[in-house]
Formats: sequence, C-alpha cells, structure tokens
Amino acid sequence: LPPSSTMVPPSLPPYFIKGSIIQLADGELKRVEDLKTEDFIQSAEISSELKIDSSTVERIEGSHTSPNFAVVQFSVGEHRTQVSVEVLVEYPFFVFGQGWSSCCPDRTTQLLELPCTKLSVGDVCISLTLKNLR
Amino acid sequence: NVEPRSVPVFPWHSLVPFLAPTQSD
Repeated sequence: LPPSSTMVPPSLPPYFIKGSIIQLADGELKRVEDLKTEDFIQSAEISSELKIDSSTVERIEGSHTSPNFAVVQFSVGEHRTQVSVEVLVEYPFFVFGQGWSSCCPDRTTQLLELPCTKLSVGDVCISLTLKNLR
Repeated sequence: NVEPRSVPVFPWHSLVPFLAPTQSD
C-alpha cells in the first residue's frame, strides 16, 4: 500500500485532537473524547443564544473538488431545512447517544486519535441554531 | 519540577457545526 499522509490538514480544527480541553457552558472542563450527549444538551440549555438542533444525515457523497472532502447533506430541525456541508472526510460530527462519527473514522482515529465511528445516512447529529430570531 | 504549561481551552460550541438558523413560523 502507498504511504498515506499523516499530516493534520490545516482546515481540521485543533480541538478535535484527543486530549483537547473543552469548556462546557457551566465552566466544567472535559476532554474532547469524554464528551457526552448530555454535555451538549445541558450547555445549550444554559446558553442564552444557542440551542441544540437535530440534524439527520440524508446523504453522503464524495466531493467533486477533492477526494479528501465529502459533502454531507443534513435535514435540520423541525422544519427539516436542507443544509449541505463540505468537510474533510475525517471531520467528526457528534451523533446523539453515540458520540463522534466521521465519513472516514479510520482517518479520524489516525490523525486525531479521537475514537470515532462511521457516519451513516440516518444518523442524527448535534448541531446549533440561534434560540430566537427577532 | 514540572513547570505549569498553558493549555488551550476551547468552548463547547466550537465543536458543534452551526448549520441553519431557526425559521420563524
């Protein structure tokens, strides 16, 4: 097999690297790999501006621009707003009740050491929206 | 002796994609 790159791409944020310290809304500090669904829900409840929305994965396909990227189409919130995001295949999303998942979990684990499962159609990811639009 | 290092701390919401604004009814 040809050697694969082990560089962390610059567009992959540093806070997904295993061991990164994350501050919850109540001030508690946790490692990124220890975060639970409840941590996000409780933090959003404390937040005055942000709320958690459910984003269901409707489609995953390769990007036309680069093999390192994937296009993930979500159905967001009760209005089922259709949103597509282009991300690196190793970019992790947090799935409700499950944890970190990416299009290519092997690469996520290789690059970030973050325990990760395969993101699949039908998975419900945590996303954020504004609490009130006035 | 181990000198204390400053470790970056990231806010929880930076890990969550901000996907779409809530639509008003």
